[in-house]
Amino acid sequence: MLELRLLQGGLLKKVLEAMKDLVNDANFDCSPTGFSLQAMDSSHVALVSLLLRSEGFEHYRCDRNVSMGMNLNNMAKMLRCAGNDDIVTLKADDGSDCITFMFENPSQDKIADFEMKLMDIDSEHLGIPDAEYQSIVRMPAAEFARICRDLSTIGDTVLISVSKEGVQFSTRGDMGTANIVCRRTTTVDKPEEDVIIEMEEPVSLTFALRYLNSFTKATPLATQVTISMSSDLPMVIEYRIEGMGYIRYYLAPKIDE
Amino acid sequence: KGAQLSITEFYRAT
Repeated sequence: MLELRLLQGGLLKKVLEAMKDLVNDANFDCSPTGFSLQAMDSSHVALVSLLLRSEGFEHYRCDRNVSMGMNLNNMAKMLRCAGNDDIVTLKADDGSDCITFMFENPSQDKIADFEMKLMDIDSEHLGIPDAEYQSIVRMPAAEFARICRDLSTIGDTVLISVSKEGVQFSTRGDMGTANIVCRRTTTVDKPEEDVIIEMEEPVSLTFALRYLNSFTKATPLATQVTISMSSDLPMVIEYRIEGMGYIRYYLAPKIDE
Repeated sequence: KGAQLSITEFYRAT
């Protein structure tokens, strides 16, 4: 028996919107720790890792570890039928081949049940060891989304270079080039607007903007985004979900041929 | 434009 009740149903809607363009089908893993997912995009270039900890749910019952295969587009469609302020409950009986999404409006005078078929998904789970990254940038999530969107109108890839002073995003395309530098900030009164750089070594890496633009669909989930880079590792882009966990995207770099 | 590496080149399947 599985029963997860989330007071902020809008959060689950945002989580689905943040993943559905990148991944078609994925297994959601439910354990006493929380509700989680790890999945790669179809070309195995990017990986998304989601954790919603059990403490963040108003009620969390998961009698045994279960893995439930879902089509993320279909799940997003069903969740779009929930109001942003609705309470969302996920329910599944042991051995059942479907999951029920129950939506309750805030005044609790409208209750909706949506039942979705589960699928068998043969997915590959990757072990991601903890790593010390050479450069970590924390910046406003909306600013990062804006930069990725703007640069993708000029070029297909972005060179991200981190130094002690700031982070530079550069691209080039048929029409010309673009460079955006975000300087490290030192304000203390508005931490959500800060650009914070933790640098062990300067890093310069190239990434496909198409993927970064897809990751920025998670922007509504967090005010800040954390970008971790090392020269010999995929980058990690993390949006922390307050009181619940995180959504992390891993993207393999492009290298000179 | 450079070669795109795959994420599976970095992390092992569990």
